[in-house]
Amino acid sequence: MTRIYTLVNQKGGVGKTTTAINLGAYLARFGQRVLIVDLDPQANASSSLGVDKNAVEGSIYDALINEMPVSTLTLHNERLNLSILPSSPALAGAEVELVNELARETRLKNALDEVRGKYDYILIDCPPSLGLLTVNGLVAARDGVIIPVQCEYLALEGLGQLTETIERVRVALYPDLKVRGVVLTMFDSRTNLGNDVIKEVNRHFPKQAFHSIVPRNIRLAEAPSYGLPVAAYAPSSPGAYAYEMLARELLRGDGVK
Amino acid sequence: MTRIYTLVNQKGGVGKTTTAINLGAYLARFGQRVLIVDLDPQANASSSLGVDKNAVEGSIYDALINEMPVSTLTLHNERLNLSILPSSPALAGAEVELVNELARETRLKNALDEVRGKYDYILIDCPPSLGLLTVNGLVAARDGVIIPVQCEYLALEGLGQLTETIERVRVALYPDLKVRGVVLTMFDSRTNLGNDVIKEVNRHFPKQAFHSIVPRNIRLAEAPSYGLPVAAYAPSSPGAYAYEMLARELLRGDGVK
Ligand SMILES: Nc1ncnc2c1ncn2[C@@H]1O[C@H](COP(=O)(O)OP(=O)(O)OP(=O)(O)O)[C@@H](O)[C@H]1O
Ligand SMILES: Nc1ncnc2c1ncn2[C@@H]1O[C@H](COP(=O)(O)OP(=O)(O)OP(=O)(O)O)[C@@H](O)[C@H]1O
Ligand SMILES: [Mg+2]
Ligand SMILES: [Mg+2]
Repeated sequence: MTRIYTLVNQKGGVGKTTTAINLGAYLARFGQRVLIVDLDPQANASSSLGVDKNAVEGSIYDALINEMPVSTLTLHNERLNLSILPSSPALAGAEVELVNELARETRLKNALDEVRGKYDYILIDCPPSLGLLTVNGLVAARDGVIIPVQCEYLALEGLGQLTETIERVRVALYPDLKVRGVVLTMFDSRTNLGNDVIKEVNRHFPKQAFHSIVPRNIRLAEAPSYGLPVAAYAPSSPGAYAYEMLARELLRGDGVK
Repeated sequence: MTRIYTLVNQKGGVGKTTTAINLGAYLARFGQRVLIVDLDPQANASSSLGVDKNAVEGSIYDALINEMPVSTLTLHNERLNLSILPSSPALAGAEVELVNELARETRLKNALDEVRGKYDYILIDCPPSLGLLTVNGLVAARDGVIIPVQCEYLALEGLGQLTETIERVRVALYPDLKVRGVVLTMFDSRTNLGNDVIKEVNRHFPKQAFHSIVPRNIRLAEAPSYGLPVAAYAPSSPGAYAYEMLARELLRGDGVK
């Protein structure tokens, strides 16, 4: 029973990649077989795991455009017990190339069907926009979307547009699309911003915010430069603790273990 | 002699909006006539100046799609001595609507021709993507682009793609497109990340980084929730000082005063 969650929020820099990598790494530590899918042409998820986007032989571009099997494109990190379907610079052109293709919105969903039994969790990291790549991510989100929301004022502005887009995909492409939960990120207790954001998030997504809140913690920003998740880079940091709690909360809610 | 600069970087959350607003506010304090153009469907620049994107009568959407004169759409803030061409939710559909339009890449440039003599500086804030809206921003950047780069590892990944896109626009649409400068943002002296990023930026954009570096400062994140630039919200904060220095540096380099 593979669960597929998509990390989505068109606001930039809110912690989509950081959440995909670090939530994924803790799920893997808890014995789950995990695949991270990097749907962002910037390839931040790939580089967070030490993958050089310019050196990969195959990438998600080949799965979406050339319909190559995903199993031939994934890389496995033995040490982290994590797999990644990497991105590459070619993906930047995919949105334009897909426009006139058949089944352009369901390419990722169909591609992942091939590997479904192989993983317990598939986490899809999206770019900060609501174009065809993100729509592919929404249609592939079999078990729902996870929405990282930065605890800052400007991050609130986009929530209305995001819920509208989710509703449009639900009506036109995937009726069962649901919100699995909202992750509050970069929470800073020294300012009132965080508390104001939490109130607003509870208004937009009542009862859907995960209890685990991720604080602002510099170790989370340092870890990608070593190609490691924070669980391996700074396991006793506040950032690591928060993602460990989030992984436990997700597993509990999914009825695993 | 109106100078038009576009704030661009497809990496999300690096300080494009914060730089457009706060650089603009200090240029206005120094007596320049300033227009902020909000080219992001999230309308963060508009809300940072207290404009409600859902309540505006006309927006940049009308200038781009309905070819309404910009002068009929701008709002002027007397207290801040700043004008804004606001965004609206309708802009989210503009990228798709523009695809088959004539002169789709030069709509913004042509629209701004009407107000050129009215302002000394026009700063254009872009969304975190390299689609048609950002291309419009690049073509309209008469005097160059200003690239905010967050002093964190993941922000480095996208610099290569950005320079490629700038080069493609230069070849196909606007041969004089140049980089006016790179603004290093969210610099945190407690970690080596900042210094690593500075070295990389100097490699990608030799001698083009502004001397004024913007530190991470919570006041910059709080100011938008009051609809104020930091110059008005917390004028003696490190964030305010940095943007004041940046405005002075830009004016000096432009040979103004
Ligand atoms: N809780 C945190 N504390 C401190 N830094 C963080 C935290 N979460 C993420 N970061 C850092 O903030 C920056 C933005 O995070 P990240 O890149 O994960 O966001 P994103 O939503 O994926 O961005 P994009 O919209 O560009 O895809 C990165 O440099 C990351 O390392
Ligand atoms: N120097 C700084 N110190 C602290 N916070 C900052 C700083 N600069 C920006 N911020 C905050 O960081 C967040 C991201 O900044 P901002 O929204 O300006 O980036 P952006 O590049 O415009 O994002 P997007 O890609 O979504 O358009 C905002 O909440 C902003 O208030
Ligand atoms: Mg990301
Ligand atoms: Mg912005």
